[in-house]
Amino acid sequence: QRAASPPRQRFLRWRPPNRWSLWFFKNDKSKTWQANLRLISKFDTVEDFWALYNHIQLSSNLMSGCDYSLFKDGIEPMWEDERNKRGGRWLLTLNKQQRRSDLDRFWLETLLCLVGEAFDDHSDDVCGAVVNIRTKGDKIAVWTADYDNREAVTHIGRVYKERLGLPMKMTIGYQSHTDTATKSGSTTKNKFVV
Amino acid sequence: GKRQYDRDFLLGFQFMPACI
Repeated sequence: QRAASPPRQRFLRWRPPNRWSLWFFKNDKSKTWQANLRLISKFDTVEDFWALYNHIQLSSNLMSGCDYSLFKDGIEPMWEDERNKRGGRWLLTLNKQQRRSDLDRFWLETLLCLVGEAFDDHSDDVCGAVVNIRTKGDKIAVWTADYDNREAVTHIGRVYKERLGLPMKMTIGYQSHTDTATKSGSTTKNKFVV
Repeated sequence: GKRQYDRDFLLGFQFMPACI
């Protein structure tokens, strides 16, 4: 019987180049924005990434006003962080129907792009990603470090769009955080589109 | 080039015992 059962596998703990932190934001209006932001956990192996992902709620099950953020260790998921303040984000805005059809698979694909360093030599420019669950339409964004680095930003945008499987004629825009923070009106101008 | 982890490689770990 002992011979028939397979040997216990030793997992080698596959280790991607970066350690990542997963954050959770829950909109409690009685608290400050900072107080609502919580670090859930960090991981630096593929096994620990999945142990975390498999353990937490899917984005589509979160209450409106909540966010998940995945950022490289040492970068806080806010514009003001030293690594984010000269940067921006590729923003994907979803309609209400897409919460059911696309949100969870788009967010997982985003996580896989980050953890898997999908952006080739420009992966160093990636800071993290955020998913916002909102009644008026959910959003997913990939944050990069430098809005002036055209080559890195456009490469990241093209790869990201391809990985999500978005149709060619659908465009996504990249906005700097400073523009988003200082916008007047409901839309921020795009520095780049793909 | 830099080391990448292919998505299918990563997905292959999702339901391994160490990950659940």
